[in-house]
Amino acid sequence: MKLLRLELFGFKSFLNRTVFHFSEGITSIVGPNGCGKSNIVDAIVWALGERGTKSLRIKDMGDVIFHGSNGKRPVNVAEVAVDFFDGQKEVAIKRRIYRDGTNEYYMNGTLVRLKDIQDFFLGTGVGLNAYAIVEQGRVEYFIQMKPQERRVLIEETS
Amino acid sequence: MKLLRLELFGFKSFLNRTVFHFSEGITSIVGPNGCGKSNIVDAIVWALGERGTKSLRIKDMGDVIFHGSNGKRPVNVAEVAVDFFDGQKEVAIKRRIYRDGTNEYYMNGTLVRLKDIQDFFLGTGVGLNAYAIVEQGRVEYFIQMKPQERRVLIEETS
Amino acid sequence: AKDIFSETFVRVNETFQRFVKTLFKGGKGYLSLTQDGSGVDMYVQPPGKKVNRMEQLSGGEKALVSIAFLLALMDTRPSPFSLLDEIDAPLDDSNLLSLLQIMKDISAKTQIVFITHNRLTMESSDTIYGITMEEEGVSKIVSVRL
Amino acid sequence: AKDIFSETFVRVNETFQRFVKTLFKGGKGYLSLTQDGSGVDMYVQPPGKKVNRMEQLSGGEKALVSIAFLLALMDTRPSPFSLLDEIDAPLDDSNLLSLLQIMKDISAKTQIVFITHNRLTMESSDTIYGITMEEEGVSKIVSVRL
Ligand SMILES: Nc1ncnc2c1ncn2[C@@H]1O[C@H](COP(=O)(O)OP(=O)(O)OP(=O)(O)O)[C@@H](O)[C@H]1O
Ligand SMILES: Nc1ncnc2c1ncn2[C@@H]1O[C@H](COP(=O)(O)OP(=O)(O)OP(=O)(O)O)[C@@H](O)[C@H]1O
Ligand SMILES: [Mg+2]
Ligand SMILES: [Mg+2]
Repeated sequence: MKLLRLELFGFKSFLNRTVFHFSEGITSIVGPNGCGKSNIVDAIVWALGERGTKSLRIKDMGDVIFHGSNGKRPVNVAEVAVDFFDGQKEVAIKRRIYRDGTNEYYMNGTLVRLKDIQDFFLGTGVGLNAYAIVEQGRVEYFIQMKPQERRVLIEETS
Repeated sequence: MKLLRLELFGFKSFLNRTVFHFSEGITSIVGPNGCGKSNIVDAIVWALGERGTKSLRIKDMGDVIFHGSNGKRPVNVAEVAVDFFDGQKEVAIKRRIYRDGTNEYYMNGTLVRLKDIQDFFLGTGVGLNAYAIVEQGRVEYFIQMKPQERRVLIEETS
Repeated sequence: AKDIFSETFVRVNETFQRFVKTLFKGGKGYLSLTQDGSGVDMYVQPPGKKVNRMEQLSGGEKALVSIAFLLALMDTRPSPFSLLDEIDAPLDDSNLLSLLQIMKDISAKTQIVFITHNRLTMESSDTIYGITMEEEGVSKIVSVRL
Repeated sequence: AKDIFSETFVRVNETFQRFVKTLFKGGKGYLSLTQDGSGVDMYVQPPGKKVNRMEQLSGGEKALVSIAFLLALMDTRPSPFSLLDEIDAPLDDSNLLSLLQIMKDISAKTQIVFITHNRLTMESSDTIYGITMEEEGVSKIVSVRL
């Protein structure tokens, strides 16, 4: 399972369609404070099905939709697509949300349920409880967690 | 009220007598991870009468005493002295703690109670609740605090 | 007591607005009393942005807002000294340089002691103390040459 | 289920010990089951130090211990990719360079994406994406030359 591409628009500060191609090795994302770097992590985690508001730094799910700036009007839809290579073929996951709160999930262009996406990722290490995503300010997460939580993490990697 | 000097021994990782002279302007304290920089902040806050274990990163008050290393044996006393200039004369504050937990406070060489030290600093901006001491990892402290706490801070600077 | 508080509040609020403008190179920030008057809220709009809630701000932006409030207190009622342990960690170089410029001004009234790993902070200091553990587990002072 | 867990536990523990030794340039670290077996504790002794409780460690040391555990999981059961948002903020240059060396090795199996303000991390990356807000409030990609 390789991360190939991220494409997003209307998601938080990414008003316009923006595409990231991911290659092998180490990629760094850089830029001034407040320019939108952590919003990229939020976009990937959200596309994989995240529904918790705290880790997305929002109050309602609609808060991920671009809410306007001095020069630009708010929009009514946010969309994030993440493409993977699963060893044999490309798999495209997409999530869309409208102002009225309705969510749509797509896999390779077909409307699916969130559960289908979660089932697809089961056992691959990708997906919501991926230990390998460390949000900003949470570098001490693994030393601060309770011993029971640490045990669950090791069980999940068994 | 000017900070002139800090002298400590037996306090956390500062086994040997170490003296800092503070001058006007900006001073930076630098060094590798774990070398003892934050312990200096702990020393100053402790000498001014701090008794909370959480902000000192300890469990019992005796934990501030040098507890040994591979090459050195533990000691039985920790002492921190902080000298100020109050506009007219030098004032020396000193705190000492023994293994059995007894604390001693000194002002200009005379044994005093903690209350005497607190009274001396009342209204000077120095002392325990000094807003101007920001511990490591607490830079967002003022935006995260409750509105009521922010009001108290403004009241205290009135 | 009420009058003294509101007088101080006005001054802290004015200074907070000034430091937000400098640190964010524009935009606006202000403090306001809560409805029942028991607390003080803070609002900041970085230049060109529409911020509905402070939680939306980035890590660095939150640090700058918090620092602007600290600076407002330090300016309204200077404390003899200030100990700041790695407050520069979340800041980009340009924001850090604006902060260091402000700190240089404030350091005329208040002794500033930074703990830092950032070279820019070291380079704008008047004095530098190096700490090392030549003997494992034992801290000592060492001289530093930039 | 019990056997699989204890087998994985042994491997994660071995890898944790190895990464602690590398990151702390010595010392020792290990994981151990709690008395009732319901949880996993971690212990680290940086070289030459006597650490009674993990709370005594410095900010940077705690970050390194936490990272060593993450690396142990990543090594035992590689995840396809890893997103790391400013994990280098509390680290000094020497510890960051050791971490980046380990990350280079791990990046053969796992795509690593760092968000960083630190030049050392940028310089050891294969690809760099710059983000900017030419129009206030609107993020876009911009090319970066180091
Ligand atoms: N729905 C939204 N619409 C428009 N802008 C948004 C939305 N949600 C968040 N933002 C903006 O995104 C910005 C934060 O972006 P982000 O947290 O990604 O910054 P960052 O690049 O990680 O910065 P730092 O280096 O300080 O961590 C905030 O200024 C916030 O106002
Ligand atoms: N009572 C004590 N006796 C001896 N050593 C102690 C004592 N209490 C704490 N220490 C040691 O002090 C060290 C931490 O020092 P400190 O937190 O000041 O580091 P630092 O220089 O701030 O590092 P960083 O850059 O990572 O924040 C720890 O390694 C800890 O083991
Ligand atoms: Mg960020
Ligand atoms: Mg520290």
